[in-house]
Amino acid sequence: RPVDEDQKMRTEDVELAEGYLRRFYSLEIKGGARRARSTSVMEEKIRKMQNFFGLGETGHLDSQTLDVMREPRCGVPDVDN
Amino acid sequence: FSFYPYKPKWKNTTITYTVAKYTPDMSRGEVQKSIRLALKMWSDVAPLKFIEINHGKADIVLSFASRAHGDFFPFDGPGGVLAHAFQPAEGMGGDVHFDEDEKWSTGGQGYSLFAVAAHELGHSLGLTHSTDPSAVMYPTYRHHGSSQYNLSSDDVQGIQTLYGKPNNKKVEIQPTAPKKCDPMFSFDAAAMIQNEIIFFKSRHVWMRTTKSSYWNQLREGHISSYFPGIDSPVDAAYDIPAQGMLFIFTGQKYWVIQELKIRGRAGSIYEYGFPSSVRQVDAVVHVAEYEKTIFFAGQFYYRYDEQKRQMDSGFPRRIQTDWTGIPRRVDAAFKMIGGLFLLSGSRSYQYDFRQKRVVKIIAGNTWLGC
Repeated sequence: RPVDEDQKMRTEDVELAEGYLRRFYSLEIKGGARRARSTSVMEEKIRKMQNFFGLGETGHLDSQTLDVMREPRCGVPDVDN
Repeated sequence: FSFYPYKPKWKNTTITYTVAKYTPDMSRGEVQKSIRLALKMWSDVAPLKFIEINHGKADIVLSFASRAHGDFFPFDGPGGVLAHAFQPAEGMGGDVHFDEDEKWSTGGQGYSLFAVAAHELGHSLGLTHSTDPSAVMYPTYRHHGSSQYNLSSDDVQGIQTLYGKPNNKKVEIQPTAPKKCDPMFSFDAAAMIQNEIIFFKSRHVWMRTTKSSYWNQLREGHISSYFPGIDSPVDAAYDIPAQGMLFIFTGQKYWVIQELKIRGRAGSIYEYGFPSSVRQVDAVVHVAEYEKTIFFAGQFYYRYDEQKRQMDSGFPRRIQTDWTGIPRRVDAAFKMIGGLFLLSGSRSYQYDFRQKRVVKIIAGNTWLGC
């Protein structure tokens, strides 16, 4: 695949993940937050979601994690209700 | 199971509900029946009473809406979020909203309104999400016809923690043992522990000794009496005799057992290298001669190398391609002197690895003395 398509895939994955974690794991990425900090916050939320679903707690958007994020589900958050 | 902060619940356990807006995907009667069935699942196991009203303010208002619909949680179109609900409280508390952009049905094409309503009404009663994949309160949707969709013990424990047990209804505290001599009886899982074959079905366990002197000795009981801490139905189990270890799989998790004690935390089946499309394992058996563990999932099987601790390449393969005489799916498998035994449906198939074929077929519950 041309690199830009890979890049596009990855951007879509990150957007999917951010929306998912914002909705169900109260991820807050404030505008302008330093990149490093928001990445570690994101990793921590990804790990929390992976733990909930019994996935390997890598903190990264591996294919298993993304697949679970794509599954139809309830709109109530999994944590911090 | 889990609760909202401060564990809100309905003080008055006679709870009113109404359907304020219907979906064009189903008839009103089908919607009402799906909701009634879903409510009944909860009122069967807790002292709750639900009354439908058609005027005035109900405690629980159910409606179908799309995109932004008056609360702070707009829906997202087809797929993704199917519905949401609010915890017990005045006003919008307890209300349930279904995403009208989904296709709703009684169980055929589209999402089962009964299954989604059962989940959302759990929220309306005060439960939040469960990490138990077999629970109704698990966050993701699993397709079910209403016939095989029941509360798990996790759900029952959760709702009874909030509202107690129903006063005048029989709720099986210890579920009765499955009818093992029913001709259609099938197994969930099987493995060896020392000289005993252990069989799992629902949340029941049978242990049959293989020592010839006690051939007809069969012990049985609820799974929690043998493996405290494992309360979900077991999907698969295998043992590595040389290490005296038993591995039990439920949903996407597995536990390691030694001397009948759970060792460490639950692991994830994905640590074995399964693709995320595999949501549970049907059966598994370890073949010590080759240091390989064979997993059966759906119509396929995988081969895991215990030494390299990784899946062998070239898998999954279709079961019927390589296992002559074995049906498309396998429910349980175990290995003991004399061969490999695969349990599928109501039968037990003795498979000879060298001859690569089935050498004997008996009724599965023969193992249980039937």
